[in-house]
Amino acid sequence: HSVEQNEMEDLPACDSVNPGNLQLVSKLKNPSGSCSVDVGTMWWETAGHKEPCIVTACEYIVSLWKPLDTWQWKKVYSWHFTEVPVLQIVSVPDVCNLVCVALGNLEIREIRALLCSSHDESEEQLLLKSGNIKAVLGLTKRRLVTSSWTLCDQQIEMMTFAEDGGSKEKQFLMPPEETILTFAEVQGMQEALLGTTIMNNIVIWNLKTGQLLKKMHVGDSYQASVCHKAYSEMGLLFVVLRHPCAKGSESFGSPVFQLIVMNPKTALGMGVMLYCLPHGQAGRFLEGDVKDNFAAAVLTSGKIAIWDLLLGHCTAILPPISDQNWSFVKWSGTDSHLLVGQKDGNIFIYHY
Amino acid sequence: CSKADLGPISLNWFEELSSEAPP
Repeated sequence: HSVEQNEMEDLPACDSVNPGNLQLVSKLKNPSGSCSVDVGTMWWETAGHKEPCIVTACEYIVSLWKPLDTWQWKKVYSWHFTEVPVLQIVSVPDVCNLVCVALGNLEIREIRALLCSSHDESEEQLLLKSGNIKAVLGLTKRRLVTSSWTLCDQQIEMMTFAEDGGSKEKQFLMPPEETILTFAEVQGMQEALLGTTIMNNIVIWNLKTGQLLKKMHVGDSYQASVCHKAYSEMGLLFVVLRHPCAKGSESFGSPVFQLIVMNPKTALGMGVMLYCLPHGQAGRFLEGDVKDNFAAAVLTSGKIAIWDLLLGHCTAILPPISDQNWSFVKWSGTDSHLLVGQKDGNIFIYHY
Repeated sequence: CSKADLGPISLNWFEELSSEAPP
């Protein structure tokens, strides 16, 4: 296979593009030519040496980049797709040498595992699931959960991978009556999983038993909300949702994320905090990622905004570089970096 | 709104809901 090295082009001056606490450390250019769609991180192990790698996705090519010295990257593997384009990278925590991708046009039609054969180092892909897939999430402890519809039933399926990304176990979770749109892990509770439904409810599963534990309505003011993160504290469930209808006209600013608290025993909840854009900044949520206490969002203005969820305010705004709007943002799963990308294949890595 | 509006709180909500829910 070919080994390409990214060009370390002249990086833009830090002062002009790195507001707040963001420090540009590296850039890689995905030269495939087609539209970039996503970025992610994963661990890759060769000869007992584990390295944090970057995965980039264009419409029909997914590439694995290994680190060189001094923050440069080389492309070492590429997986090619011919019929169905890539929609998103699905990283699976706690597993080495495996990353998953969701393929489809508008909706997910396939989930594939991307591997590399250890004996001849050739790229392999394995179809994990196909059909009318609504949601997918990689979970801690090498697990992957999907929701899909057959003719009349919704299936919620969890797969568990072996440590080397190999053989897998399957388990079904009890499906709710409503279509699941997204999943979120509950931080610190490995056996709990949340789902947000099309009817504006949050459901909780016990992943060990597959039981559906509770359905909680999040209220009509949170319509079509998507859950990004949850944690349990003092018997209450705190949930970070993206704000569904942020408008610049609201008097308190433009909310992009919101924190709500729910009592899982009573299914009662209330709003705790809105995470708004600073005055003078406009834009609605396009896509985003939440990790630990930090949320990042690509806005319709083409900028990226970052919030400290504990402080409650926006801590950095990253304007477009070279007049190219940002199109995706991910927190690294292997360290404390932010990966941001443009449609033309430029990926920038910031330390935060 | 206050914490009281959320009703009785249990630190063991996950275990309790698991024992109450259908298998």
